[in-house]
Amino acid sequence: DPSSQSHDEL
Amino acid sequence: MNIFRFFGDLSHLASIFILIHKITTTRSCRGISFKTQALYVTVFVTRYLDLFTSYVSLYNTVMKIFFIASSCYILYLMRVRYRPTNDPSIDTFRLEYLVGPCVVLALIFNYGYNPTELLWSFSIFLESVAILPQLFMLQRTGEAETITTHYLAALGAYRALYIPNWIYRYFSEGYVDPISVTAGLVQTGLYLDFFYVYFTKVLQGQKFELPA
Repeated sequence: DPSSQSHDEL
Repeated sequence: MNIFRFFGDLSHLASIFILIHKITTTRSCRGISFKTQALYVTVFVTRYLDLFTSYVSLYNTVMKIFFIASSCYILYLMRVRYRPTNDPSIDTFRLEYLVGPCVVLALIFNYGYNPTELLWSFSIFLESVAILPQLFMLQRTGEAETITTHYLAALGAYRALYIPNWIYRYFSEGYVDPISVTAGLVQTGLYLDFFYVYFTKVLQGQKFELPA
């Protein structure tokens, strides 16, 4: 789940 | 962090510095769409709300603050300091056509029904089309100052570099963010026409002019 990586891109 | 993303972010920073340089040295914001710049403020503010809730890295935090601050500064330059040089009569793209669909898309495609995730998703969709008022203005006037085209090229390069970044991340981390990738591909696609003219004319030393 991408949101678990807390949106690390800018 | 990989090299594509790093250079993408540098390109994004460069685009902002080029834009501020253009406005302050020519003392004019002619040729720049206020609507596009206002959309970028909206994009950054809605996406970077997580500054207060989650910490990724010092790099990440500094960049977020920079993007919010610099985009607000550009609005100040356009609206206050160099206001007389801003011509709203050619900046006519209807914002509701962009914002409305982005709200709907964010409600359908998101990673969680909470304000932070919905605003994040909204900001991704909005960023993908935020350049349209600027490109529309370019299309209408049919020409642009060379420095303005460098600004757009740097902004487009930032988006283009995020694509190999996602490919790299898929193979190295198994990381895929379908919302970012889909919106990012659309966003990069919008620059294709511009890039064609930029490479065939501006980089050959000619003025940016669209065929009549």
